[in-house]
Amino acid sequence: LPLPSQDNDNKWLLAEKYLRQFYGLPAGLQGKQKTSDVFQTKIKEMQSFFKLKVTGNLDDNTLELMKQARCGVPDIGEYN
Amino acid sequence: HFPRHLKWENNNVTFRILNYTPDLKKSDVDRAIRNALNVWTDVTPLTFKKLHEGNADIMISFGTKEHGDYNPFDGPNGLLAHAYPPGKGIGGDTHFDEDEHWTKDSSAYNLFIVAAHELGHALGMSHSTDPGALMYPVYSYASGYPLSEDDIEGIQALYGPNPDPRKVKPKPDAPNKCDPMLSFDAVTELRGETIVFKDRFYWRLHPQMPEPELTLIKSTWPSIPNKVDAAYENPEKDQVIIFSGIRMWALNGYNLVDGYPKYIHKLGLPKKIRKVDAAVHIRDTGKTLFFTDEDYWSYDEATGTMDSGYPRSIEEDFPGMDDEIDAAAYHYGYLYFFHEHTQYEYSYTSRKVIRILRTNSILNC
Repeated sequence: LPLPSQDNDNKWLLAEKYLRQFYGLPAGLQGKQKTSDVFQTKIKEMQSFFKLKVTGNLDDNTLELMKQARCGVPDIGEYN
Repeated sequence: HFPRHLKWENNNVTFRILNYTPDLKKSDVDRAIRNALNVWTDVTPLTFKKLHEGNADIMISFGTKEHGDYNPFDGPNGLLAHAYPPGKGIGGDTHFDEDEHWTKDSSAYNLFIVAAHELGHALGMSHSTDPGALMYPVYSYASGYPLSEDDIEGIQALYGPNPDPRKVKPKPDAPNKCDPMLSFDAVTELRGETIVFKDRFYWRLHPQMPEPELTLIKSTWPSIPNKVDAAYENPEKDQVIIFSGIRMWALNGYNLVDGYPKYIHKLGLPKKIRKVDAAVHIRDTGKTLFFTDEDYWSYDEATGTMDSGYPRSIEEDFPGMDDEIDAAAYHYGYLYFFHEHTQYEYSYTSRKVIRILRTNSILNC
């Protein structure tokens, strides 16, 4: 992947934190499955939940939604 | 619902408020929490008893950052609150981020609305994908009855209905943009974007956004009613005028212009006109057309007066258009009339309907 610019860096960090908090993105490397695959899968889950266009990419629509004030309970799965 | 449809086995649930935010009077917090609980008792057999000591099912508290449950808050904005599904110990407990500013109105985060949402979790509801539902994860301020049909269906699936229900008026679910029978309330341009109003919502179409974005009207313009009848953009003034009933509002971008709402009769419409069905600005002539029932009016934006000789019959002046008009738009010499699930492309120059489309074809459906 091309080296991300600082702004890009922030976007990735925001997205990673969001997906980990609300969509169960696992921490750390994922062994056989490349990190970017898992990341893209989780973005798709989030886009599907919010009825955005499911692209798997961190597009503006997706980022804008990640910045909105919200509840801390995950959107999918267990909360404990 | 949460996995395993977690719920309280006993319908008589206890709650306790452990501490209070300094943003509001203690009595305001008590009332907000009680009203939030009442939202759910109205539609279920649940009852809530307040404890002032000891361990309650639902322990309610305000805290910042790491506050004892290893699910830290994050300072202002972002995470507002969270709650745990029914269960022993931390189950049902509800925490609010004290770094937020809590209010009783729409000026900051409304405690009642956030509490009603979190208590939904404390009763076993998970998040809804319906942007108009109380259990939608993103905060938005909305006045009036907070539950949508989706919320009621969810909570009654866990606890059943209230045996003697209070009459409630749940909000209809969000419109489905690809519903073939979809009709619009109003369509306008706004600085290069297209805004489509439907029920409590509006879609925002932007050339660079792949998908129309559905948003609650009130989350963008809290003081505009939940129902828009008509809207048009006057590019010369950089204003969008929004009509609801006998009132109209002016927007400059997404900001409300001072001095509004005004009565629509200030435009020169007679008092007997109580609603504008559709409005469209014809950039080439500088005129704005207002459609009311079977008639339409022509307003000269430059002089700020209604042209004489109106109203005129829509059917006579726009051959092929013999239906009332829900919404209208104008692009490059073509008028687009929307009536129920049909869109008529009308050539202004050749004075005839040249194409018929589905209303929601502009929503990529």
